[in-house]
Amino acid sequence: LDPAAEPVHAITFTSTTFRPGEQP
Amino acid sequence: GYQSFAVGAPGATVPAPTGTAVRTVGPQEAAKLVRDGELAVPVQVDSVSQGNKGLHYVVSPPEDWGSGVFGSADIALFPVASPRDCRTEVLSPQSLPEPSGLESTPVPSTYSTSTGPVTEHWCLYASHDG
Repeated sequence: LDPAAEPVHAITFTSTTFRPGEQP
Repeated sequence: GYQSFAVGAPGATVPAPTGTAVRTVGPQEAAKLVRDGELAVPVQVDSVSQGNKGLHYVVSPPEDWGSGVFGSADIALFPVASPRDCRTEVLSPQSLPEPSGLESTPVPSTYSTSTGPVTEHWCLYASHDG
C-alpha cells in the first residue's frame, strides 16, 4: 500500500433548514 | 433570518454558503495512518440559524473508501463532545462508541436571535494493522 497514491476522500456535511412543524 | 453553516478543523471552520461542506483526508493522512497504525481527524461544525428556521445536517462518509490505505482500514465516524475526545491518545479500536446516527439538529425551529454559532464536533477514527 502506497500512502502517496491514496486518493482524496471527502466526508460531506449537508445542511438544511426547516420551519416550525416541519420534520428536520 | 440569517443562516450560516461552517465546517473544518477545530478552530478553523470554513463557511459553506451552499450549505454543503466537506472535510477531506488524503495521502498525508494515509501516511500517518500507515506509520502510526491509527489516525484521528476531528471536525468542527458551526451552525447559525436566526429567526424561526431550524438547521439540520447529515454527515456522509465516502460511499467507497477505495482499495488503498483507507479502504483496508477500520473506520468509525462519530460525534464527540470536544476535539480533545478525538485524539489517538484517548481512542482505540476497542473504545469506540456504538454506531449512532450521522445527523444532528443543532438549531431547533423555535425563534432565535442568537448570533453565535452552535458548535458541534465529530471524529473520524481509523485503525490499520499494516
